[in-house]
Amino acid sequence: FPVLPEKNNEGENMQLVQEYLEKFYELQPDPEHLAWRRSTSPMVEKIQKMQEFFGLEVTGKPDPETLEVMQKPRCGVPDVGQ
Amino acid sequence: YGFILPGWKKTKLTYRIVNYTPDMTQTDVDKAIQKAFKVWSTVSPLTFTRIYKGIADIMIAFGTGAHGHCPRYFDGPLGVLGHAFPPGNGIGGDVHFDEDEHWTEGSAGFNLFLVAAHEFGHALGLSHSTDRGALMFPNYAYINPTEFPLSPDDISGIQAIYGPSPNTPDKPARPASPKTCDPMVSFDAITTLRREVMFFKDRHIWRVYPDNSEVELELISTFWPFLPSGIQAAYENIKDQILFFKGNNFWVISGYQVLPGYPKNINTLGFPRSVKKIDAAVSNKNTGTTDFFVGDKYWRYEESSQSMEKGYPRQITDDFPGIGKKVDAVFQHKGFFYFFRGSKQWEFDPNAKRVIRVMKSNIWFNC
Repeated sequence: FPVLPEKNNEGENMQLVQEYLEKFYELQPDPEHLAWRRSTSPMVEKIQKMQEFFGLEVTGKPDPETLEVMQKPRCGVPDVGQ
Repeated sequence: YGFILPGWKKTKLTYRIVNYTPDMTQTDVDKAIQKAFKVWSTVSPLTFTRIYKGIADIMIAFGTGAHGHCPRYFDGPLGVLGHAFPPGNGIGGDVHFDEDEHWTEGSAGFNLFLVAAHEFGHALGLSHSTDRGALMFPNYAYINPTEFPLSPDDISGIQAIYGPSPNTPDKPARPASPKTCDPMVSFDAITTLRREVMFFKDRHIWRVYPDNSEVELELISTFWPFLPSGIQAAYENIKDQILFFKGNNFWVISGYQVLPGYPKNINTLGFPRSVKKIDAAVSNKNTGTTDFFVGDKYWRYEESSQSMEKGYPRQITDDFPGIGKKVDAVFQHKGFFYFFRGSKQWEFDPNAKRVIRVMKSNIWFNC
């Protein structure tokens, strides 16, 4: 029966978060650190927006509930900033 | 809801199906698309006419990865299912579906009608809604196709752009999502499943772990797309299964699957034909019996022999004093029975046969 997804390794999770936020929350890729950004504050802010939109607890962190929502099939239109 | 003004400056719009998915017959695709447009034309002054060549306002296509001149790419199976562009010239209004998904007219894979209806909402100027019960919520959730898929939020959104329909809708909108901490909340049915308790209301389900403060609101169809909304009774049996009741039908569910041969008629459990529906059910883990509440009476079912006990039905008030004559829902937790009617619940000790306390129905949600 439905359970929260297994915790993947942190790198895979962060990649998922990065790609999701770029697609749906207009997170700008960092030109110097495409795979990883040194300052996480823009990402934290976008995660908070995403959590607020989906009615999740606003932690600014990619916790299991947030990752679960990010893995659900969805529409490709951004949720904010249209 | 959210929207992008001004929307289309006309109400008579055209659409064209540029290509087809091989997952479905062309007739079924045509039907799904037509039905998806009808959803919006029912509640607005918009009309949609199909054209077969040239440029339509809404061009509909299936594609994979980088497709045509579209600036947005698809991502393979799962993830993004489709996308659409707000009203405008050129790509404006166009709708694309990811051909890497499995498109169907049913509950398997992704239902094309539902995804198309959602994308058409974008093509008409709506953005995503934060209402989980809205069609314009960004995550896919299967809805029984016999139900009208728009929520009041969706209808308010489209009518904020184009105004209401000149005709009265022939189908009622889906009920709005229930509010978790509404003090007047009542429940259709409640059951345990292992360590969690599930509260059913219309199309929704709250999942609660009693020893944990988390409450999750989901659509029933997220887990069991084949179940109808408005479940009237449910209980967990001794085989890690849940039985769901609506009208004279019941379903046995194991995990995500319904067991073969269901739904069955409740008469097969031993009810007389005069019983048309079950109000509530609870399996007593201490005795291995299940009590079914129907009106002011209850029946007792022996789980091991799978038969009704003799001497039933009996009056609820005789054996469960203090809980009244009718029950909406009931479940067992740590030996006690919790009976619900309207916005109240009664904690009942089945051994002492007395009510311990009376509480608001939603205290399980930590409101």
